[in-house]
Amino acid sequence: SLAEKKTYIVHVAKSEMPESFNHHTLWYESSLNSVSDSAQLIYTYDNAIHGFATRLTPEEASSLESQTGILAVLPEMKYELH
Amino acid sequence: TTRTPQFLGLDKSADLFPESSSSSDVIVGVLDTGIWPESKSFDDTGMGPIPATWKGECETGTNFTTANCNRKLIGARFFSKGYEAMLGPIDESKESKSPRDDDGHGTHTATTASGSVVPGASLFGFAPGTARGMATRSRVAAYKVCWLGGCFSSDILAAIEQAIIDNVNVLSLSLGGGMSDYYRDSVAIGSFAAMEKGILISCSAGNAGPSSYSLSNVAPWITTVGAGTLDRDFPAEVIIGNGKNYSGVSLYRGHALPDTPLPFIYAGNASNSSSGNLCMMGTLTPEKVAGKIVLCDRGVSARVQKGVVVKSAGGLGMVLANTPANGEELVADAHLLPATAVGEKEGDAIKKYLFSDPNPTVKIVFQGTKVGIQPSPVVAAFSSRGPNSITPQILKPDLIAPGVNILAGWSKNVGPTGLASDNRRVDFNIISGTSMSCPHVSGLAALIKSAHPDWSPAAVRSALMTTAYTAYKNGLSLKDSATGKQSTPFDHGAGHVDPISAVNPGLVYDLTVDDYLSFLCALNYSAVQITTLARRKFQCEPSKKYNVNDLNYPSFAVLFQTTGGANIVKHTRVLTNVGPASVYNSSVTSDSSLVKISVEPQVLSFRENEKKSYTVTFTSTSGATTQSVNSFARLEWLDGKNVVGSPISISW
Repeated sequence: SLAEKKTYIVHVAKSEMPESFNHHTLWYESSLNSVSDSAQLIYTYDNAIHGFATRLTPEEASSLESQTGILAVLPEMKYELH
Repeated sequence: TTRTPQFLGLDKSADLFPESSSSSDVIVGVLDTGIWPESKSFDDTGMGPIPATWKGECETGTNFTTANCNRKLIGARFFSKGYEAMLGPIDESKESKSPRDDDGHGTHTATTASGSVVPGASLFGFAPGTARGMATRSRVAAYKVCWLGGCFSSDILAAIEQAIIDNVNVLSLSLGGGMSDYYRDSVAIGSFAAMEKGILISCSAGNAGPSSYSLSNVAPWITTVGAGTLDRDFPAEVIIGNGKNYSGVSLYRGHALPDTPLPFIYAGNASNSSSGNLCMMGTLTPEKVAGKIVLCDRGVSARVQKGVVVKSAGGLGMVLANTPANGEELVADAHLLPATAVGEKEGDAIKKYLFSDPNPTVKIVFQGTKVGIQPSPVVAAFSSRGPNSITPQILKPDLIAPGVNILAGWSKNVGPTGLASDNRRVDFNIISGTSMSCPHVSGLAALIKSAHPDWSPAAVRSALMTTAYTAYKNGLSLKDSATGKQSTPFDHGAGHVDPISAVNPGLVYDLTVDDYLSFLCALNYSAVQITTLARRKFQCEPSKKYNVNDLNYPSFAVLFQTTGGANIVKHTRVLTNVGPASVYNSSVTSDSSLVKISVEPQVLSFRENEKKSYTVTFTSTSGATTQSVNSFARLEWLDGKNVVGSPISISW
């Protein structure tokens, strides 16, 4: 399971953050904990995107994508110097 | 750089870009391989206090502390969490876990955009002169996102996030990847947020030319930069045994070859491997190569690596011949052995001699640096080409800038070839790519921004595009290195950047965030896709008719459906007068009789700061065609002083 983990960038609709959370990072952690026992936040973003980066299995990514407020779970992309 | 300032006319522009505080208030953020802070190009002599708006900092890590920054290099950060999550902890014996540049690329791009003036610069005496960036008084902030294993989107997004918080004015990204739709592409998404904050984002178009549809970074809120040549060359002539001469290029400086002709062999005949002609590692037979000059074909492995292979097999030198993939374009390299690169035609002629003469010989004559080469600029063969594969109605690249054989700062942790076996260390290196043209435009955008601090990123880009030139001084059209023929807007976009004209463009095509949101509606993006890209709930109005053709872009890409489509396409634009009151007349030139182009109104009279709209109607006169055909045209608005030009591509 660990071996098949990949990095994903998770885009969220910040306006849909449940009122029970007083900071978006807490919401992100809670969302992650609901789909994975071990996943951790690599980055949280608030200016370039609304969301975070994390390592998930494909199943966890799929499960996360179905949650309310989660817009997209996109796999990490590799860019190259030109 | 030691030639582009003259090539672009910046050496005569002191009065256009006064050394005012506004020019030193502009901050260029560079996302790349980091920075070599000891480069003389980051000398901060004469620079005033760091702008009060600046929120960035210099981070500490391997061989890098806050003391490495100054009033020129005001920010240096590194982003490795995504990289390490993917590939494991950084091996600090191999790369610096800090903003320090172990590769050279990041120092090259940053100094090209913003480097201070450094007299007496050269690479082994090649390209000598005073090196400087495009915006010498701007400040630099380096964001290291690329590592030995590549550049990952999570790190790139983190760097853009931080650059927005830090308050950069221009972002320069000489990297790219894939051809994803905008809402899946981290560079496009992050750039949208930066654009919203008034940051101009300049990105390299890619080096996948001359194939069509090879562009990256094509989002309309990004300035996409292709590459052209300078009027400078580094000739190294090949003289074969029958007395014929062939021109090549080289940056080799080292032990000279004997003055007498040397035995010459084709690599394909000095190998037991089917790919021996490519001089891949371990494929050359030393007994056949020793004491000879070897002709290798270009491709698959790095050009400088082929030289190492020849040298380690006992070869004395190398002639590197282009294949059809590269045509006649010559890229000079600082080889580790005497070597020169020749074009495909020259290579074929030399091979013919090699195959026909039982005892072939050759001499390589290195001739140093030559300037004044014409025609220049020529679109680089490697520069990626349109059409735009994501939104064909947006013409890309936006423009071209110098990107071939560019001298700029380098890292002292690596030699000029980048090879592990290259122990040479240099202050400046000469390399090529759209990576090199992009920071030219980033720096020039910083200059325009310093002259017009209130202009939006779209207005700055418009100024750069509408004043770009598409013909040489003798009136002939820009050429394409890949074909030797006239280049098209799919190759050069609006043309070659002309910063002096861009300072006073007369009129600009401005764009707001709302315009881009309407553009996304026109693409039929879903609410989720728009929120992903633009970080907001935005409802496209069901009653409103959105049209991609109406994005107020400084160029036109007209699409006629091959079957069943309308034969009339209309594009509407709004011009903003950024000069004094004036009357502009439109003028259209076209290379095709297949389409009729009319502009309404044909004359626009502007007061100061006034906006006026116009519509261009394209009527296909050929009827529906089953073939994919491209033609090109140009629209200009002229008031006797300014020429506000827009390229037009028309595709069926």
